[in-house]
Amino acid sequence: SLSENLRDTLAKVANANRVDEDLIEEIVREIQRALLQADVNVKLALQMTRSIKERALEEEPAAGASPREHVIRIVHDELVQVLGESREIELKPQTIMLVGLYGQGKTTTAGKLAQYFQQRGLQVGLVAADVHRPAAYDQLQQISDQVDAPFYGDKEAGDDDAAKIVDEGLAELRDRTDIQIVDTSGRHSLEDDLIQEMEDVFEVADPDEKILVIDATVGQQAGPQAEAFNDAVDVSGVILTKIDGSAKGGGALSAVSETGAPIVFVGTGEDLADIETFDAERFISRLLG
Amino acid sequence: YQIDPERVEDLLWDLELVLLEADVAQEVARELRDEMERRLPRIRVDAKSEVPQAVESELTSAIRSLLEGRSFKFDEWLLTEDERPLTVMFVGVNGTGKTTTIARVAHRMKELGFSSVLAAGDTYRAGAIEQLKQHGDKLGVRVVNHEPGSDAAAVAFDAIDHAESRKKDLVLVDTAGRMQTDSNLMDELAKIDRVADPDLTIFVGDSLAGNDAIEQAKEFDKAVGVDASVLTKVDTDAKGGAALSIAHAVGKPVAYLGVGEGYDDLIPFDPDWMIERIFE
Ligand SMILES: Nc1nc2c(ncn2[C@@H]2O[C@H](COP(=O)(O)OP(=O)(O)OP(=O)(O)O)[C@@H](O)[C@H]2O)c(=O)[nH]1
Ligand SMILES: Nc1nc2c(ncn2[C@@H]2O[C@H](COP(=O)(O)OP(=O)(O)OP(=O)(O)O)[C@@H](O)[C@H]2O)c(=O)[nH]1
Ligand SMILES: [Mg+2]
Ligand SMILES: [Mg+2]
Repeated sequence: SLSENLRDTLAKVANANRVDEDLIEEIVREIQRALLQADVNVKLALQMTRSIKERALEEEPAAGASPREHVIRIVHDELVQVLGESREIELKPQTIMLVGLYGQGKTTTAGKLAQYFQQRGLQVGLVAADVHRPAAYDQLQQISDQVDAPFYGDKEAGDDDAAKIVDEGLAELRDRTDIQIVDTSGRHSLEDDLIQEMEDVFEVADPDEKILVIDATVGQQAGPQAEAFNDAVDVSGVILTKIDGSAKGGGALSAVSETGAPIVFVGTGEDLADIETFDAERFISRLLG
Repeated sequence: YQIDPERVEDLLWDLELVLLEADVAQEVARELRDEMERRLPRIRVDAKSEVPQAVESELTSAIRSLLEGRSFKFDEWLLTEDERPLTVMFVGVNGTGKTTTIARVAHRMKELGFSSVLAAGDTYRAGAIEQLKQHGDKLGVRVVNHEPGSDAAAVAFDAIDHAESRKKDLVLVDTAGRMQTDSNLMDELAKIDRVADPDLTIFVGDSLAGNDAIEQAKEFDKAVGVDASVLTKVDTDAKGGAALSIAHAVGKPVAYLGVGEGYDDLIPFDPDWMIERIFE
C-alpha cells in the first residue's frame, strides 16, 4: 500500500540520517585528532571541531557529496577563515622588523628577505640589532656578504645597545637602500627586560612591517607567545619557517589568530633562496595530512 | 567513595587535554589516558571532595612510572667511564640549542673539574664557527675548527686527536642543525658518527616543539643512535611535555634541561620537577 511504501521510505531516510550522523561524528573526531597531531592549539582545535560538527550536521551536503567530502569541505572553510585574508609584503620602500622566539630562523630569514626583494629590483640593507647572542653580528654580516647587501652592526655592542644600533643603522641605511630589515634577538614573553628592549627598538625603528617569525615545530606555546609579541609591537605579518621538515605547523594558526596578521612568507630550507610566498591551500592539505 | 563510572569518560578526556596542552605528544597522552582508565576505577576515598586529589596523585604516579629510570646521570657516567678522552656528539634539528648546550656542558664540566675540547663541527651555517669560538674564549676552553665548508668529520677527528695528546677529559662535538627528513644531511651525520665514533650521542630537542619532537628524536636515533637527550628552552614557560614524549616514546633518558642562555642555565633532569610544571 502507499502508506506502507511511504513508511518504508521514511524509515530508510531516517536511518540514512542516523548512519550519516554517526559517520559525521566519527569523521569529525578524526579531524580533531589530526588538528591536535598537527600542533593546533588545544582550545582552538576544540572550538573548531565544535563549529565543524555543528555545521556538518546543519548544512546540506553539496549534490553528490559523501559525508566525508561534506565534512572536509567545512573543515577547509573553517581553516581558511582562521588563516584570514592573505596578503604579500609590498614591493616598496619600508622598514621591516623581525621578532620572535629563540632559534626560529629570524636571522636567516632576514637574509632570505633581502635576496627576495633584491631579485625584484629593490636595494636592501640589514641591521644587526641582536646584541646578546654570541657571534650574531658575524652571522648577519656573513649573510649580508652572501647577498651583497649593505650591513650595519656593532661588533663590540653592549647588552643595552640594541636601540642605539637600530637608530644609527637606519640613519645610515635609509638614504642608500629602499628596504631596511632589522634583525632582533630571540626572546620570550617572560623576560621583561628583553620585551622592553623590543619595545625600545620598535619605537626607534618605527617599522612599516613588524613580522613575527615562527618555527613550524612550535606547539602549544605558539598562541601565548604570539599574543605577547603582538601586545608589544602590533604584529603585521607572520613568517612560518622550517616547513621543509616534518612538522605540520598548526601553531601558525594560533600565531595568526592571536596577532590578526596573515602569514606572508614561508621558509622552506636553510639556503637564502629558500623562501616562498604563503600558499594557504598547500598549508591546509599538509595540516590535515 | 569511588568515581562514578559515568563520569570516567569525561574525566579521562579532561586529563588528556591537560597533557596535550602541556605539549605532551598525542600518542603519549593517549597512552597515559589508557593507563588512567585502568587506575581510575581502583580509586577509593573517604569523601567525594577527596576525588580530585586522588585523581591527580594517580596521574602523577602514572607519569612518574613512565619516567622511571629516564634520567641520564651525565656526571656519574663521566666518573664511571675510565676511557679518556670521552667523545660526546650533539645532534638535532635547526635552532634547538645544540651549540649553546655544548657551552653549558663545558662550563658545568669545568666546575666539576673536567677539561673539554670543543669541535666546531658545524662547518656550514653562517657564523657557526665564530659562535662556538666565542663560547670557547669566554669559558677558557679550546675550540678546534677548520675552514667554513670543510669536512665536519675531519674537524671531529682533529679535536679528538688534540684532546688525546693534551690529556683532556672530554671532546664535545657540535654538529650543524638538520631536518631529520633530509636524507643527504642524515647520511652526512652518519658519516661524522662513523669517523668520530662518539662514546655518547646526545639529541638536543626544543621544548617549544609539539608533536614533532618524537619524530625528530626517532629519526636521529635511527640514523646515529641516541643515548640521551637534552631539552632546551624550558624557561620559556613551555610546559616541557616534549621531555615526557621523548623520554617515553623514544625510550631515551633525559640528561639535562636547558633553562636559559647563561652558562649556569643547565639543570640535571628531575622527573618530579617536570611533573610539577605540567600540573602548574
Ligand atoms: N631547514 C630549515 N632551516 C632553517 C629555516 N630557517 C632557518 N633555519 C635554520 O634554523 C637555525 C636557526 O636560524 P637563525 O636564523 O639563527 O634563528 P634565529 O631566530 O635568528 O635565532 P636566535 O637569534 O638565536 O633567536 C639555523 O640553523 C638556520 O639555518 C628553514 O626554513 N628551514
Ligand atoms: N631561553 C633559552 N634560550 C635558549 C636555550 N638554549 C638555547 N637557547 C637559544 O636558542 C637559540 C639557538 O641556540 P643555538 O645554540 O644556536 O642552537 P643550535 O641548535 O646550535 O642551532 P643551529 O646550529 O643553527 O641548528 C639561541 O638564541 C640560544 O641562546 C634555553 O635553554 N633557554
Ligand atoms: Mg638570530
Ligand atoms: Mg649550532
